[in-house]
Amino acid sequence: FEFTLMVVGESGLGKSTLINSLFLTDLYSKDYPGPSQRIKKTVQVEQSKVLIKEGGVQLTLTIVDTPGFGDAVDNSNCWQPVINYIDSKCEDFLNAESRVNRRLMPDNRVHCCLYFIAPSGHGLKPLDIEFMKRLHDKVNVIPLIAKADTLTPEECQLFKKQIMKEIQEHKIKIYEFPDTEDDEDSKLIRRIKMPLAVVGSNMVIEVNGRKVRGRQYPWGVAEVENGEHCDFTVLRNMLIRTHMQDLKDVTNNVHYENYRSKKLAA
Amino acid sequence: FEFTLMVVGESGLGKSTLINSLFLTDLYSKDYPGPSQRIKKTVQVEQSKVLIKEGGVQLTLTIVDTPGFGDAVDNSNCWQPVINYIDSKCEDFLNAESRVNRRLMPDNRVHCCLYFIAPSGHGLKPLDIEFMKRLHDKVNVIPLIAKADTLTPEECQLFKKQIMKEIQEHKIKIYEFPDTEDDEDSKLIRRIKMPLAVVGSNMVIEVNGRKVRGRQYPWGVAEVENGEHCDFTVLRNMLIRTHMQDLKDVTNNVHYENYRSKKLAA
Ligand SMILES: Nc1nc2c(ncn2[C@@H]2O[C@H](COP(=O)(O)OP(=O)(O)O)[C@@H](O)[C@H]2O)c(=O)[nH]1
Ligand SMILES: Nc1nc2c(ncn2[C@@H]2O[C@H](COP(=O)(O)OP(=O)(O)O)[C@@H](O)[C@H]2O)c(=O)[nH]1
Repeated sequence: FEFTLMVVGESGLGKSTLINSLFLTDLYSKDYPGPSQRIKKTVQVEQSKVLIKEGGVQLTLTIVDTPGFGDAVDNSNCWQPVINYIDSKCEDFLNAESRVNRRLMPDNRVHCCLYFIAPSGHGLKPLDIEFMKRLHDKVNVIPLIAKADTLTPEECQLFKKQIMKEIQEHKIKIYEFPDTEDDEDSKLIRRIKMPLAVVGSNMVIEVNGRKVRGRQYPWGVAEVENGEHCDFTVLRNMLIRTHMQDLKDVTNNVHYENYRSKKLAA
Repeated sequence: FEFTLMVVGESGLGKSTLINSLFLTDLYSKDYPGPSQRIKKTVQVEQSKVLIKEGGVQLTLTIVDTPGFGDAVDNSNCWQPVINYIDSKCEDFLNAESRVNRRLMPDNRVHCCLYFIAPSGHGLKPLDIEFMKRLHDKVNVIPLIAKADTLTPEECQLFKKQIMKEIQEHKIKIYEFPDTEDDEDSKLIRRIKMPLAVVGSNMVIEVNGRKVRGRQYPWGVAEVENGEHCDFTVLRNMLIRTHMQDLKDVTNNVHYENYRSKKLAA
């Protein structure tokens, strides 16, 4: 089973930490630092493979990151390398498709793009809107509120509402975890919890005798897997357990078809 | 007693909340929202006056804010309106100086600029460096780590160290709270705590029977005035109690003299 996950957002939004937390890997570490630690003059698109065992299934996960995105004084067109990468994977697939049996070829298309939103508490930034508008018909975009432990529960609720309002106003189509057979929570989640607000951590802390992944503050521990603290477990369940196949299907049936028809029409 | 304080940083860094907390005012509220809530096509520089009683002294505080700073996709030159404002106040003073007795005229020069750094945990952004390099010889720049409750104590220490390292590398001169007669803590603070990491709040919460200003999370309360939680009280003491006069003196003797000599040489 193969899956390609792209991760986009400015430096310091906890992207590397979240990827490590989601897949219980230390993909990003001192030896292979996260995208923010790499020197970047312009936006790069880089990929790395991780072998993961999930629920008994071997998963070859390709993580695509985008160091430099949103970090410059002038971020005009910083989305272009991202678009080029996604299109080039569709192009590879299109070329291969005309040659070999479709079932036999590797699928390196980008199945999902996690887009990290800074927890400003106000709303989307112009760059967020630009990016999502240009990418929503090329890849499954899943916006996430980064470093959600920056927001109180009340602030988080308001922020989610404001973001969804702006997403609708700008006619941005995000991936909304449609109902699947093995997941009755989708409807509820869609209505109340989007976009998902995440916290990640590489540290295990002891809280009341239990060992938990979390962030230790002088005023308490923000727990990654505590549903009262953030939506990390919701994201993990939906991304890895219940909706991974759907993300691949939508990529193939909608985004790739979109690319293919535009290409053949041109 | 009059004092002009400028506040600069991208949207959502808690600037309005911090100003309200520092001066126990609701300068920013639903009726007069903070700079981030105002519609801005380009960077504006706006000012508002607050009358404050501090230690029995009547203080006319002018707060200058800069809505739009750092918020666009392309932030090239977003510092220019800020530079223009500071220069224009020096120009006003220069013109008045040649006419009236210096002791009698109002001093509307910018005495201090609080520059808010996003708590990314990595280091300064290119925009932070650009701004401080261009402003450090025009106004007293006091960099602050915004929303410090986003960082664990360990992360905060590392972040402060990294920021000071970059400030030195770029030869940026920040205002470093020099020793004054009524403040023996300065040396210690300079060495260990710069830049100051602040948390602000408009809410009063009850913690163990005490009423405190803070942010209520499911995992605990981040207290604004708790020295274990952040450097808010250090900033308030130094800005308002011990160093306000020095900030005005340095503005007059260093930054204004700098402006004046450049102007007269031209
Ligand atoms: N407050 C908070 N900080 C986080 C979180 N995840 C990571 N961090 C911290 O934020 C900093 C940057 O994290 P990193 O994963 O390198 O972010 P990236 O630049 O987006 O890859 C580090 O100090 C992390 O420990 C989170 O969920 N909440
Ligand atoms: N985590 C955290 N959030 C804060 C802090 N101060 C303010 N906020 C929240 O951040 C959001 C933006 O605050 P605001 O003062 O309007 O920021 P501004 O845009 O820089 O003026 C609001 O939801 C505030 O409640 C802080 O110190 N820490």
